[in-house]
Amino acid sequence: MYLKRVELQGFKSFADRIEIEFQPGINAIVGPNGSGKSNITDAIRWVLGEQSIKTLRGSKLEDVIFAGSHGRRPMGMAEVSIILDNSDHLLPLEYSEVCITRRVFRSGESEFYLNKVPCRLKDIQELFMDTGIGKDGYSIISQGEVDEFLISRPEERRLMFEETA
Amino acid sequence: MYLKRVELQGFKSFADRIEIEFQPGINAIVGPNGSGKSNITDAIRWVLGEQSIKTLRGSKLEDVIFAGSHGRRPMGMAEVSIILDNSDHLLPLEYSEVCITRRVFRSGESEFYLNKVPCRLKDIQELFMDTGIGKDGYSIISQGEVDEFLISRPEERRLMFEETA
Amino acid sequence: MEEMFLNTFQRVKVEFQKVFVELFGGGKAELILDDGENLLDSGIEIIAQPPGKKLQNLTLLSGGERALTAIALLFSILNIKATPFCILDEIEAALDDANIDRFTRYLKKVSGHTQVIIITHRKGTMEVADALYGIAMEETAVSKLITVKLED
Amino acid sequence: MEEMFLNTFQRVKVEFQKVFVELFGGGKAELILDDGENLLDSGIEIIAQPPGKKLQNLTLLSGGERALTAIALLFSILNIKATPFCILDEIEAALDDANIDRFTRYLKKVSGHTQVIIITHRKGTMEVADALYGIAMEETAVSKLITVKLED
Ligand SMILES: Nc1ncnc2c1ncn2[C@@H]1O[C@H](COP(=O)(O)OP(=O)(O)OP(=O)(O)O)[C@@H](O)[C@H]1O
Ligand SMILES: Nc1ncnc2c1ncn2[C@@H]1O[C@H](COP(=O)(O)OP(=O)(O)OP(=O)(O)O)[C@@H](O)[C@H]1O
Ligand SMILES: [Mg+2]
Ligand SMILES: [Mg+2]
Repeated sequence: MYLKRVELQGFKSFADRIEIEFQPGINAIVGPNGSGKSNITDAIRWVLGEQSIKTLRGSKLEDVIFAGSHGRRPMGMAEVSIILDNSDHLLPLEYSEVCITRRVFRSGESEFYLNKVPCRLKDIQELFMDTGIGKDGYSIISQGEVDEFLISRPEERRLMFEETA
Repeated sequence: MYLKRVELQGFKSFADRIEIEFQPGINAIVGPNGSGKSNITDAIRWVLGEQSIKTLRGSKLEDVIFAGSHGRRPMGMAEVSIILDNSDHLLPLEYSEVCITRRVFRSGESEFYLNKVPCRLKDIQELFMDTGIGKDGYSIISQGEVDEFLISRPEERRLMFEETA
Repeated sequence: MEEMFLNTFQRVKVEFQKVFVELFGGGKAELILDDGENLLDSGIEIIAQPPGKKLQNLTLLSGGERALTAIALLFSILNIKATPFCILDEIEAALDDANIDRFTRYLKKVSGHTQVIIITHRKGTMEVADALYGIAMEETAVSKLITVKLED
Repeated sequence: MEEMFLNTFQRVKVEFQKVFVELFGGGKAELILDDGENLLDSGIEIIAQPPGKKLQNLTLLSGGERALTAIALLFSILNIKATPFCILDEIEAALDDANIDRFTRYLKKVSGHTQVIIITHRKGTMEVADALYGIAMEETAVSKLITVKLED
């Protein structure tokens, strides 16, 4: 399995729809301070079911929707899709390609889709359980978080290990 | 006033006596990871009266004394001296050069000197009050600390301002 | 449940000893269950000793040494329990150029079993990338993607 | 006492607005007393808006933007209440090369009234140094000083 593509629209600084096609191997994302690189990390966390706005560096749900700028008006919705190659069927689904989409509106309404079929947040979170991806996994290390491995108390570290076990 | 020289011996990784002569203007300290650069920051904090071992990245008083290595035996004492140009008499002393020395032994005994005359820690801390240097001042920013300015709660930031006022 | 945890722990423990030495070019490190009697409640302690140095509290390590130790632990877990992909946001920011060298060489190995998506400002990391993605921002504060050509 | 605090606060407040704009090449920033009525207990809030962007919570700023904002506040305080010297340990680590440029130009100004001792891994910072000090470590894990020649 690998991450084939991420599609963002209206998510944080990605007002215009952006599609990023990833390769197996090493993919390096580069660019100036404040250009939106870590916002991509946030987008991937979010579409995989992250519920803590604090983890996404926000303070309210609306913070992930493009807030507007001096040149652009705010948007009403944020949407992120992640497309995974599932030919090895690591995810227990028949599909050889899995697409997960998450949408949120300013009203607070949320929508989730698994291969274009509406589903619940719970379905997405359960899909990734025991893969190391998603909630409590090790696969996403945010900016500044690498030191946390060492600062966390031995008991906290234990919890992280149990997730991988 | 400016910092003319720092002398370290037995302080953390500075087992051998080192003298660093600084210039007015910009002095850049460079070198590989783990070579001892931040230990110099710790040494300057310490000689100016820092009492929190945690601020010096240690967990017990002895942590600032050279602990030995595969090539060297531990030392019994750590000593740091800081020599300041005081021609503008910013420090309320007649001397145009002020030397502060701090020593600590494994027994926990500490010694302090102001221009070679024994004094108390309190004398050193009071000397720097209202200069912005030393305890609660802004003049020393440790590695990783710059984000603290933004994370600290508004009330904590207030305390910092009162120190500069 | 406890047996599964212990099994994974043992394997990561052995792996961590190897990866640390490879990233630091020597030294040694350990993962220790701090309560050997009561495994269900035991925490996990990290011991790290860079080459030539005496074993001391983790807090006394330099910024770069701490980052490299954490990276060693992360890579050990990925080696034992590979996830399909990992997203790494500037995890090597504190490393000097000599350490970036060892880091990127090891990252290449990890990418053999785990797709790596890494956000970086470091040339050394860009040089081992199989694909490079540029993110830029318009004056309108809107992010855009720039295709960056890789010249090897 | 309260008057002295207010006086200093006002002066740093005005300075911060200027320094932020110079470091970011635009945008705007404020220092706000969050309790205008009860000055003795009021906290200090930071508002920062990089050029072209909408004003949002500090937490949404990027790593580099947060570092530059904190540096702007530090420099503002040093401009108003110069200390004889300052020790800066890798404060510019998160800045990209364009921001390092503006940072170093401003650092040169600050060094006019405050001696600067800065630990750095960044070329841009080394280039504006008046003196360079190399710290290296022997195999015996003992630090030593290397005189580094400045070739301008
Ligand atoms: N909801 C939003 N609407 C518009 N812009 C947003 C929103 N949320 C965040 N941003 C902007 O995104 C920018 C941060 O982007 P990001 O953290 O991805 O930067 P970065 O490329 O990782 O930079 P660095 O190299 O400094 O880490 C901030 O300037 C912030 O103002
Ligand atoms: N009491 C001590 N005795 C011997 N060595 C010590 C002692 N205290 C700290 N050290 C060593 O000093 C080193 C840390 O040095 P320091 O933090 O100054 O590095 P640095 O040059 O700032 O590196 P970086 O660029 O990674 O920040 C550690 O390897 C640590 O083992
Ligand atoms: Mg970032
Ligand atoms: Mg350091």
